[in-house]
Amino acid sequence: VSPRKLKWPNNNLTFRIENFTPDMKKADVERAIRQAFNVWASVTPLTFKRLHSGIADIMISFAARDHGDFNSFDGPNGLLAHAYAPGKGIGGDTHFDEDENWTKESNDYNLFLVATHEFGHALGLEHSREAGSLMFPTYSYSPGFPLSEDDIDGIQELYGPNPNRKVKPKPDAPKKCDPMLSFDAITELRGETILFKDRFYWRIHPQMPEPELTLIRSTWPALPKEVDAAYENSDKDMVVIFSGIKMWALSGYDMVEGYPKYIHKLGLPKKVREIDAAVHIPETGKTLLFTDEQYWSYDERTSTMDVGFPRAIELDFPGIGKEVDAAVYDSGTLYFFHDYMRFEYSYRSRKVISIVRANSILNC
Amino acid sequence: VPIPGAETDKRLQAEKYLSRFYNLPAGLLGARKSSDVLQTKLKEMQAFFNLKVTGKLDAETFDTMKLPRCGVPDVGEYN
Repeated sequence: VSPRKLKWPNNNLTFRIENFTPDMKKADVERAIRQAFNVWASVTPLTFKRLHSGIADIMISFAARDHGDFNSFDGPNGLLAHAYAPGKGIGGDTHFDEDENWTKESNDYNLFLVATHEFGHALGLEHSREAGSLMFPTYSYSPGFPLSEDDIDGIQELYGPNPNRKVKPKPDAPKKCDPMLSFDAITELRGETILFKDRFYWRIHPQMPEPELTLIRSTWPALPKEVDAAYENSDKDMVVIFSGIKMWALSGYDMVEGYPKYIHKLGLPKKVREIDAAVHIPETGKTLLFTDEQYWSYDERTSTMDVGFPRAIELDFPGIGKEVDAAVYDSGTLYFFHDYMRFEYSYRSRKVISIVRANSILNC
Repeated sequence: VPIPGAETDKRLQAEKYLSRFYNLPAGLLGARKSSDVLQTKLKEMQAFFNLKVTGKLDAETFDTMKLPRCGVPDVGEYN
């Protein structure tokens, strides 16, 4: 919220849509705007009534470049929209850049998401520092209910909670230096390391000083919101991602066509419903797939499952425990992640060399 | 030493971004003061986006500036 906690003095607000974008059907614009107001109404006592003429508290318009408020837009991309804090006159008014391509889908800029963010400003919220919250200043697409705990705390600080309804906020973004941090999956990707956690992934790039946290869906809208396991086959220049009984493939950051496929196509029995961790060992051409307390070996060269598997994790990798969450391989060393621990395991001498916190990989 | 063209463009773009979203003062400032203010504003922006706070216009900071975003400043009141 702003230092002076700017807010509307009453809870019954009005809005008017002054014009429409040609990018979408009129009904779709109306639906996006109404749904955006409903998001804020679901967590506060606020109500929003649409006016078709006259001056409303929140006047909504689409405009390009200079549009009469000394805050001009800049053409496609860059600035998408802006809104004014609660107040008389221009206060609460919300402007969308007509030079953007507005959609109701995940491509380009989703009007519902941008409108919900802007109405946050129109109701008195400022930008959030929390990546993954709706009020974070940069755009990212994510389906479902858009508010995080941080957004809800902010708006309820101004208007209080909704006495009737309860909604489930999005979980907060994971904190990289949380000592109890665990990972869902880890893979290399053309020299980068990608660490999946809940709806997010960290990207570690050799030339980036700090890991970068991003929503999975904002980079790969076709992937499920959370993933179980991932590995890179550098010979095929492919990253395989597992979630439940399906798997997807990436070539670089692009999705490979022909996926998702069922994991049983690899030769796993139907009783396997989820892969916990996966790792490819380039020297042997084998990919190890970990499920519960067992693991399987898949031969990438023949595309068949090796005989004699599954085998117990505990027996073949002594010292790392019974289960693993994620695994990566680098120059003869396997790194196993389980809960908040990382086990450095020498593949050649078959023993654990060191144990550190899982998030040491994030410079914590 | 003259600054190469591309670097000048980057700096101008960064100044525009910082004046829009971080209240970087507009107008002419003395050479030393100008660089101090720019560094302070860069640090403010880097801290906001959880980037490494260097006060320098590194590639990561510049990439963040180019992301599509809302036109409301990240600091101060928009009134």
